[in-house]
Amino acid sequence: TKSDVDHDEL
Amino acid sequence: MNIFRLTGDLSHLLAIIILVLKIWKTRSCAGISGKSQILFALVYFTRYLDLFTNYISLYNSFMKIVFIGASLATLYLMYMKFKATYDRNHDTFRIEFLLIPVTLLGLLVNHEFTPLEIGDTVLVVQVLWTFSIYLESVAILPQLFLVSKTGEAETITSHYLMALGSYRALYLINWIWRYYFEGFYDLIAIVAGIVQTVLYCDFFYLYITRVIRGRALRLPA
Repeated sequence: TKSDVDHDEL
Repeated sequence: MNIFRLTGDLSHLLAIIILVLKIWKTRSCAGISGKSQILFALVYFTRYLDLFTNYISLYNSFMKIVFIGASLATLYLMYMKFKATYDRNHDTFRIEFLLIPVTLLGLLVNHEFTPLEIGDTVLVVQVLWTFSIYLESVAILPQLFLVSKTGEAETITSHYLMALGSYRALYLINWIWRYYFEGFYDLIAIVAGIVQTVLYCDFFYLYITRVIRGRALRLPA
């Protein structure tokens, strides 16, 4: 599974 | 990165620095909930696992490492160095009442919507991220419970709570901003962020009406 959600927030 | 996101991050950073300094300078962790601090450490460890899987920026990695480091330092000060000052008789919130529902919710409502498979690193990181978002939204409850139980908080502890609560409130404005200008939104983070901020409302009111006017934070009997 490749996530399309990149969490740039902390 | 907009101004609300940046001030939110700085507010978060300020909160954890205030906490470490308060404990270090007063040589005491009285009035601080060790249970909330354990939950925050768990939040950072589960959310920032992506330090190993996903590079975003130097700023991002740096802040994550600082949050994990400060969190560990706080736990060390509370449970080792100044253990004798820890208010364990008042810190009696049952954290399993938070951990169990939050774990179930993280498994059921996350961004992947696929069954959990062993060895799927991306999926595991994603589920743990979701768990951490849910857990963070309620992690302050043991601390608020402790304050309500003792009926008071030191002024420095109030500043810590104010900075920590403001951080997610500023993130909410950041999310509105990002929705309008970037078309970006993350429903899980938004809903949890609203819950997290709402939990502080009562405290915000007391802070504004008492602490800012130079009085100690004492709850009405």
